[in-house]
Parts: sequence; C-alpha cells; structure tokens
Amino acid sequence: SKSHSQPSASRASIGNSGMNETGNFGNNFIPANGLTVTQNQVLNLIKACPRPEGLNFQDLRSQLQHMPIATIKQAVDFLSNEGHIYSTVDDDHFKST
Amino acid sequence: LVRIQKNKAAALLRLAARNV
Repeated sequence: SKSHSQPSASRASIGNSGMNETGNFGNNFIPANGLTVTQNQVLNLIKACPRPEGLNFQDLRSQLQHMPIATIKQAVDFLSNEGHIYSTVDDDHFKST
Repeated sequence: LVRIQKNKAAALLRLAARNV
C-alpha cells in the first residue's frame, strides 16, 4: 500500500525470477556462485574446452553420462539465459563468457 | 564470426544485467 515501496518491489522480482529458475532443476544444494551442482558441472566442462568453436552438446552428453539429456539441456538453457555461456558456430556449440 | 561475436556480446550484456 505504500507508494515508495515501488522501486524495491521491482528489484525483488528480478532477483526472485532467478531463484525460481534455479529451483526448477530439483537440486537443493546451491554453491557460492548461485548455480546448482548440475549447472556448475556443465559450465566447468564448457570452460575447460580449448577449441575455438567451443564444446558441442554431444560432448556434454558423453561427459555427463549419468545425467539425463533433459537435465543437461535445462542447465545449458539456464546458463545461456543468464549469460554464462553463448552459442558459437551453431546452436549446439557453446563457449563460456 | 559476426554471429559468434553478437552472441558473445549479448551473453555479456545478460551477465552484466544480472550483476547490477
């Protein structure tokens, strides 16, 4: 009801949207950088790839065999939305920002 | 190359926006 609470309300909604998204991945442990274990695993693999075109989705799948494809895709989508990674030569190749 | 640079720039902007 207070009119001056408007700016803080909009700030809060930005922060919450990120938190809700991480919650969707069903991983309750959140490390210091705000990513889930799954998201960190995917990000670290992409970071570790020395090729100029980046890591492709097939490589991610073969290196994360214990992980369902949908889970890997979710992590990739999240990291892409947050700006941690970006696609290069096509939509299946990713580099870390 | 242009596509890659554009994607990278967009990703950096998103990352920056999250860290404001």
